[in-house]
This record gives sequence, C-alpha cells and structure tokens, in this order.
Amino acid sequence: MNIFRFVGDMSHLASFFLLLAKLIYTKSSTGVSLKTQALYLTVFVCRYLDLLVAFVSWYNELMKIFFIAASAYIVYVVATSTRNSNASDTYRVEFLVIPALVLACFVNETHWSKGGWSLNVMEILWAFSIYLEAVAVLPQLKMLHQLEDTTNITMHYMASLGIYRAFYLLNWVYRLYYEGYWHPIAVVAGIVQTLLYADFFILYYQSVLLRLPS
Amino acid sequence: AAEGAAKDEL
Repeated sequence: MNIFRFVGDMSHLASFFLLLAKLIYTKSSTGVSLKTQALYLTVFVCRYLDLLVAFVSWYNELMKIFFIAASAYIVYVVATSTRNSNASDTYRVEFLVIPALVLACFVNETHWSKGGWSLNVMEILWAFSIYLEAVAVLPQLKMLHQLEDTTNITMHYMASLGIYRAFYLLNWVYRLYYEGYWHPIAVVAGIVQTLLYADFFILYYQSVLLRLPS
Repeated sequence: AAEGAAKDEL
C-alpha cells in the first residue's frame, strides 16, 4: 500500500469519526442528509460482499466491516432523530440509483466465461457501488447549498471526504505507473466523484476558511 | 496487468 492510498483511507476514516462526533455531541442531525448516508450504506454493502469470498488483508477486512457498521449506525441515528429538521433533504435519489444500476448492468468487469453467476452478480454490484458512490454526495451538497448555518463539523466532514477522493486519484496514478494496476471503471467514476467535491470546496473556502478566527 | 486485477482497495 502506498502513502496516497493510506492517507486517503485515513481521511475517509476521519470523516466517519467527524460525523459520529457531530451526531453524538450535538445530539442533532440537522444538516446531515439521510439520503446521502443511506446511499453510502448501500454502496458499502454492495461493494464489500467480497468479505465473504475474498480475503485481501486484515487491514481491508477491518476497514470494510467498520465502514458498513459505522454507516449503518449513522443511518439509524439520523433516521430516528426526533429533532430532525431535514425538510431540505429533497434530492430525488431514484435519479441516482436507477441510472447507476442500469449502467452497472452494462458496464462492469464480469467474465461470464469464468466464475459462477454469483461472482458475476458481485461484479455488477461492485460496478453499481462505484457509480453510486460517485454521486451519493449530491443530496448532501444540495442541503449544504440550501441551509444557511451549516455547522462547521459537517463542512469538515465533507472536506475529509473530498481529501479521501483526491488521494485515491493520486494513488491510482502511482499504481498505474509502478504496478500497472488499473480499473478504468473505478478511475473514471473516481474522477467524476472528485470533481463534484470541487463545488463543495469552493463553498468550504467561502463559508468556513474565510470565517475562521485568526 | 490491467484486466481482472484483484480489487484490493476500499
């Protein structure tokens, strides 16, 4: 594992702790998009089905289990939050889920000549999870644009997700050059996903960094 | 390498 991948993963991990800290210490899910969190849970469950059939490393296994468990817990907390004033969580997620699923059925890494049907279904779900992750942040972005007083911690959460994506891009450049490793589906979707965060970082710069006490 | 490379990322 190279340093870019590791920094990316740690930033991803930090994003979970930031969001959990916000939910637990402020006892409020205001400004957190339940739709985005439910999409992330879907992403992790679909992608990490290989937990059952492929062992890569303890690092990977534990991170996967943590991502699934933490996002399930976050969805539970946000969904059951009584003081949930998320009327602005209005993104039509079917416009994300259905195209991602259709695309995954046609553009994936299945090899029907090899492997059984279950492995190929896993490949379709893997591609679906990649496409869905690329756009899963959109409901959260829409909320950020609509809410005036977004708490800083939600913004830091988004920033750590953006850093995670940026370092994964660097990781892929490194791996393509030194290892010949490359998954075009993941790379193209990853570039799209990272570009979506560019919009967020403009907002972050304007609303958080410019307001920081000196 | 490329095609069919193991998926060892998160």
